[in-house]
Amino acid sequence: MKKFAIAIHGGAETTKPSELDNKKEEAYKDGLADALKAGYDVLEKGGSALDAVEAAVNSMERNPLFNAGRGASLTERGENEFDAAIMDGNTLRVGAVGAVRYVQHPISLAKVILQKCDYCLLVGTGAEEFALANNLSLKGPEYFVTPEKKEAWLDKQQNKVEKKRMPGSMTD
Amino acid sequence: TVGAVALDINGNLAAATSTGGLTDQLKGRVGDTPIIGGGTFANNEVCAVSCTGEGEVIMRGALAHEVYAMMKYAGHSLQAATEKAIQLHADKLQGDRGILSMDSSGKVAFGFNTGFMKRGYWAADEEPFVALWESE
Repeated sequence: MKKFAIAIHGGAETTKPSELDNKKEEAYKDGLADALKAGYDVLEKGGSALDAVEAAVNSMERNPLFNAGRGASLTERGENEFDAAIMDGNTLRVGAVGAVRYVQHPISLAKVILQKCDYCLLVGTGAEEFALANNLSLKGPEYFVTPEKKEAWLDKQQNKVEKKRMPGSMTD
Repeated sequence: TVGAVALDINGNLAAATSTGGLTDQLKGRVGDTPIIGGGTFANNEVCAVSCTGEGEVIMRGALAHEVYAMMKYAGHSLQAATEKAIQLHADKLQGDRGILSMDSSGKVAFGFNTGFMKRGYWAADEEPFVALWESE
C-alpha cells in the first residue's frame, strides 16, 4: 500500500490538568478522533491531500468544542470573525479568508478561492459575496455563538468594567 | 484554532488552518492563519505546516515558513525544524505557540510551548493516535 497520512491539531493553550475535567478531555479526544477519521476516509479512498485536510477541518468547524466555525471565540463586539487558509503543496496554490462572519465552513471557502479565484486572500463582505456566488452555506449568529463562548466574552467585558472602576487605574 | 496536514497516495502534501481568533479581539483583527508562511504553508518537496497560538507571534516569526526553510536550507529533520521554530526569537516574541508539520514521507511532528495541544495522527495501516497533554 502506498503511504498516506493525516495529522490534525485542535489548538494549543496554556492549560493545567486541574482546569480540565475528565469529561471534557474525553470530548476533546472524541472530537479529534472524528476529525482524523473524516480526513483518513478521504485518503483511504484515494482522495487528495487537499480534500482530506478540508474534511478534517470541516469536522472541527462543526464541533463547538474547538475555536473555529461553530463555538468560536467572540470579538470585543461580541461577534464571530473567522480566518482560514488552505495550501496545495503540489501546485503552491493557496486560498485564504479573513474576518468572515457568516460562512459555515471558512476552510471550504478558502478551498474555493484556491480553485476558482485569481487572488489568494479575500476578506470581509467580499469574501462572503464570493461564498454566496459559489453556493456555500451561510449561517447566522444563532448557529455559531455557543453559551460557553458568550459567557467567556461577558466575563471579559465585566473585567474591563471593574478595571475601569478601580482607583489608580484611571488615566488622563 | 484548528488545522490539518496530509500526504496522499500521489505524494502530494496539503495544509489547512481555520480559526475564530482570540476572545475579545479588536474587530477586523486578522491573525496568522490566513497569512501564507505565517500560520499555514505547504510544499511537496519539503513539508506541510499548520500553526496555532498567539497569531502576532507566529506572523512576526513567519513560523510556518521557518519550518520549511530550516528543513530545506539548513538540512534539519522535521522534528528538529519544528522544535526550533517553537523556540525561534523566543526572547523577543513571547506567547503561546503550537506547530503541526508533516514531511514528504508522511512523518509528523508536533511542537508546542503550552504543555497542552489537542492533536492526532493517522497513517495508512497504523492505529490512530490522539493526545492532549505534553506527556502523552
